[in-house]
Amino acid sequence: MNIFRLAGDVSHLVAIIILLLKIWRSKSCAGISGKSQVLFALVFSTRYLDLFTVFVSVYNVVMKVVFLALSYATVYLIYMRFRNSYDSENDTFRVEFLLVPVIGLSFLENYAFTPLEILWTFSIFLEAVAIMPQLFMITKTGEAESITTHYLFFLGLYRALYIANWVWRYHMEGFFDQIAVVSGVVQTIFYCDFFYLYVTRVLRGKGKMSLP
Amino acid sequence: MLSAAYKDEL
Repeated sequence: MNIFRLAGDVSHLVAIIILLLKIWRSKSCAGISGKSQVLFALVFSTRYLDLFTVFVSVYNVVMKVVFLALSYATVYLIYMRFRNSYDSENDTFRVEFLLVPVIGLSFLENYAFTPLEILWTFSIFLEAVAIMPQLFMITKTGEAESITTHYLFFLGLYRALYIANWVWRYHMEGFFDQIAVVSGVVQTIFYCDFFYLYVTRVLRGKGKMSLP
Repeated sequence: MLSAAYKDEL
């Protein structure tokens, strides 16, 4: 464990909690892409199956359980509890355009052709594109509430910190997970455009982030 | 190069 990965995991947890609290307190999921949240719940479900097969550390187990619980709670709030505020007209990204290539690629490119490895690889590739419906929804509505942008900021920060973690681990431990690194870099690139808008609009105190 | 099969990252 290193400070970059720990900060990354904390940033990830903060992002998930920010979103969950926003929906819970405002009793509304307007502006939130339910599809992205379903994809994230799928990412955790397919990646954390090793909870039943290998024990890494208490931290590892606790964080996985927390991420699973919070992501399913978020999906529940969006599609059940506050479903009448779900903005389905704007959450129209065709997730099959993400799932088909990700499933295909995880069968082609993996470390071992076993169910657990293929599901893990699927979750890595899926996480890289899971935010697309949310970013698409923001471009479609032309704006995002500031709390949603803070959620995206911490999500992007988590990915950037993980890249720092991989640089650190490569030099300190010779650790290099090619699939995770390549997919993680692609995922982080998707946030760059958002980061620019976040800094130039939200942090300048504009409150809402309205796209040009 | 650790075997990538050992996954300790979230």
